[in-house]
Amino acid sequence: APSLTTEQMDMGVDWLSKFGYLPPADPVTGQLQTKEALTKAIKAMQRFGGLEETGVFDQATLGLMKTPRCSLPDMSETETTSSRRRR
Amino acid sequence: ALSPQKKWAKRHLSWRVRTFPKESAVLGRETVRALMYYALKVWSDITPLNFHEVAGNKADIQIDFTKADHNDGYPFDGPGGTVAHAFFPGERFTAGDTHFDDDEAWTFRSPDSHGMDLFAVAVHEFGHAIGLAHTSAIESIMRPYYQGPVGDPLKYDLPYEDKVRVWQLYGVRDSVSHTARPDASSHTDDPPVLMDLPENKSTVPPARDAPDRCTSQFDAVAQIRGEAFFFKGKYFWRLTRDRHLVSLRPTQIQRFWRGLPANLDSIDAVYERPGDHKIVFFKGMKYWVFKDNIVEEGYPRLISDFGLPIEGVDAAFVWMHNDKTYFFKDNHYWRYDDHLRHMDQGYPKDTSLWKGIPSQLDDAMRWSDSASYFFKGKEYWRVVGSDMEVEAGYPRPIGIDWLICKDMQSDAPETRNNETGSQLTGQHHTDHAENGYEVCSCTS
Repeated sequence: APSLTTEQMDMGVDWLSKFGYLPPADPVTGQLQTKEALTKAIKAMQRFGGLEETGVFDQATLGLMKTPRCSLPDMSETETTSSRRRR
Repeated sequence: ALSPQKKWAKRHLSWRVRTFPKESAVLGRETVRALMYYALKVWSDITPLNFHEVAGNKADIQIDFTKADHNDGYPFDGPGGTVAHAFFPGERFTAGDTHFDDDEAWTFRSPDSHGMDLFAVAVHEFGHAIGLAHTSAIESIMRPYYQGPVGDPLKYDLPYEDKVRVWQLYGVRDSVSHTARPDASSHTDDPPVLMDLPENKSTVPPARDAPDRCTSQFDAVAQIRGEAFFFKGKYFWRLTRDRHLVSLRPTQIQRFWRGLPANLDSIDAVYERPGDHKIVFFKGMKYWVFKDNIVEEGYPRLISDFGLPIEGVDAAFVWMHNDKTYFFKDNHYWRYDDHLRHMDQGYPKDTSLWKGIPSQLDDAMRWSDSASYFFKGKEYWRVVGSDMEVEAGYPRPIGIDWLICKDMQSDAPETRNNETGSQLTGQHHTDHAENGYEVCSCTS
């Protein structure tokens, strides 16, 4: 996939957090998302959206992220944090 | 999908559109309210939930059109992006509340490219408001992404996937067959309610010649889109699906049923045609076909189209038992197949085959209790299901049972004791109209 701009990466990470695929970055440590968590979150979003699970912000994924949608998250807090706990 | 959400403990939920789209060029307030009504009806048709519109700030489901950050933790983001959201049941004050982004171009019956179909988004959001979360199922209305218009609100059929999930929350509404698969199930028989209610009575002063509903002998009576219409002269009264009179004052036929000749002084018979739910009016040897409340091109035509004699008809109704249309004139009746559009063989027959029914009827109609009702003078007769014999205890007075008349006028037939000799025990509505009260009923 063509290399992403920082802006696209930031938009993607914000989007994943907004709709429940990524737990928000830890406000205390400011700990950023691990690469593995990000890949996992992208795959979950692609699965939910019926896309091929590449684990990267490819064109189809960025396109779907721009589609008008409902504000409510697709994953509940519990699900996101439980997957982190499981890890 | 998200883990199953909370659900409403109660079954009767109130709703209200608190704020409307500000700049909408295409959606007036009445259309927005009607679309909300139909989007909620999608869910109440198949579950034991009932929605009713209220005024004031106590509605369970408060609906707002708002923009950007509106202090609920889900700020909107201008045109596109996030377009709406709703709160799940059980979330304290906001439970059920539904917000639409007023920066979107909300449309109704427009092609996809012209904006956001309000009905489609509202069905989705009300799914949240009753407890459904997002799902990845391709067919589902609860997918998080906007998928364009879903067609005519009056004919919309929920994807089976969504029916199953909401049945898991609330169970099935009695009248719904939950075994029918979407491919096999015909569209819900529930005929669409006529969208426009007659103008607000208070803006139209009653004319001098308006008839009195408690002393009238009606020209025609019909169930139209689930509601009852009583016609007299140039006027009619309307009752909602649960038999509530919409207004004590009759409405002028001409003001609602568009396209009848201005000099028409009364109607002979009316019925709603099975299949396409169009409405047929008869007067003398002519008839008119209406789509909703507007007459179609090319009418009036002669009733010989049905194979009926040109003397006209007294009564017309569709028997729920066989979905055939019955026409009555004097002491004869005909059976017509509206699906094949031809008269059945061997007719006319003598009305005495309908035991207990008088000849020269004023009209007849089917009702949502699956019974058939026959009207003549100020009385009516009831025939249950597939019987052809009047039920015991009839005739009964139309005014008391249907039109909130307290005591029939002196010249009306006295309230006879029925066969068992007991005093008539019909529903007694106290009619406050005389002493200054206005009896009114909510119809949505």
